Amino acid sequence: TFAGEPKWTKKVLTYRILNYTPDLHPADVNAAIKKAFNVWSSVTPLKFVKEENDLADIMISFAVRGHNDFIPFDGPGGAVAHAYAPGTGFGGDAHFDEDETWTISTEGTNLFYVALHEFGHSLGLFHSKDPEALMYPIYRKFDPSVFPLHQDDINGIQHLYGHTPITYSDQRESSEVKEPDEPKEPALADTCSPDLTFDAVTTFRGEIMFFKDKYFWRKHPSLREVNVVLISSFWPRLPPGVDAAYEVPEKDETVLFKGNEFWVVRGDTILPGYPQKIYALGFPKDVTKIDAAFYNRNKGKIYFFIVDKFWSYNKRSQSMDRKPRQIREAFPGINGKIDAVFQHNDFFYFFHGRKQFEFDPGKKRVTRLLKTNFWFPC
Amino acid sequence: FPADTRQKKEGIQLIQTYLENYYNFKKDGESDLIWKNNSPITKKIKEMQDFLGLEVTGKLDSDTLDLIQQPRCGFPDIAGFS
Repeated sequence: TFAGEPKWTKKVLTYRILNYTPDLHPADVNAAIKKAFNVWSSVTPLKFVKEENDLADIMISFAVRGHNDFIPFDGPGGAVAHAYAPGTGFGGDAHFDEDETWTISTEGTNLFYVALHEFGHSLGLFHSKDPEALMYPIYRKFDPSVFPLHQDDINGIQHLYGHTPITYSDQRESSEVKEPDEPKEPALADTCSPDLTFDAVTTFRGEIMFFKDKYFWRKHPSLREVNVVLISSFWPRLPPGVDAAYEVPEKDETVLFKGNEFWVVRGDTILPGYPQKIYALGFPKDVTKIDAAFYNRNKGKIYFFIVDKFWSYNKRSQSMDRKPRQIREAFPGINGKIDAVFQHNDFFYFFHGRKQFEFDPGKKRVTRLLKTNFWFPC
Repeated sequence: FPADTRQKKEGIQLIQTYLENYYNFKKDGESDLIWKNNSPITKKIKEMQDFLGLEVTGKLDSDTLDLIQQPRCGFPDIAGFS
């Protein structure tokens, strides 16, 4: 952070693009800038609103050489952009050197990537000494398929603004989704809606099952079509609104949770003796529901997520952790309560509201920020 | 100048500008550019090499010369900027 740790006190910030580079279509500039702000929103409580005419907190402009501030640009190469720490006047503003060739690809100077760095300054981050971090001062080729923030960047910005909270609307939304006790019939959600959220997700005999209210979608990862199914048509005795689910492929069993009970199914058959109480798995009485769960085949462990903590159950030793751990300690970059999680190939996919985080357990970090409908042919 | 002397001169110019722009280096006179081990410019080069993760030699070696020619953010790397 900067000396004195200047930061914005409000959580909704405005930005205005004062002029556009002739190197790109204005719509591409708008999209690159918006995408950069969305990345910072994904790890903080901050929201960004585009201002069209008035003054804004973050004024964005393209200029060459001297441009009415203290640091003239230096022609092609060298300094490609700069931005100011939060504050009034110049505070927060970001300036881009028009002598660069701005692109939306990995050739030339990628506007999204540079803007993401500069907005780090606009929000209060100083340069990082970590060559892997986004806030390292030198621009390098970047891999657009990898989540661009390094843990160092996330630690810095969350030191200033905290984690991604669950806003009231998210909570209301997830409580509606998790406890559909109201008599109203929830309509079938649109899988391509940007507001799509899930109750639970699990693999299932080579497919992926996405649970929502009284339905689930079945999708094979390598096929386009998606089937929507009423939960009751598969498992009539199961209540709607599954909380969590995971599959143990080698036993051809899938475990479904609702409230403090769970069922084990094989295909469309509920195995005898279910439901059972989750306390049979080793949870203490104060655990009343599971938010999400998945089975990590490589480790032979089942992970249960409850609010911001998780428990793991070792299948080999048949033992549950004695006490829960913080999610973000074992899964850096995954903060707060999650709605659903599953493993696909060597990655874990965490769903939180409208966001989906791809997590690489090998690198122990988030590698991609995806939309929840990433798996659907939208 | 013979090529290598000219290149050296260009390198010195580059590093001096870079340190002025991003490391708050202020050259007061010719003596500041003398490359003794504890001269102001040597200290600044070490500070820059440390920040950018280079080997801290205090010299204008090829890695350092290469890195200071890469595109970068125009904001300084050390405080002292308000």
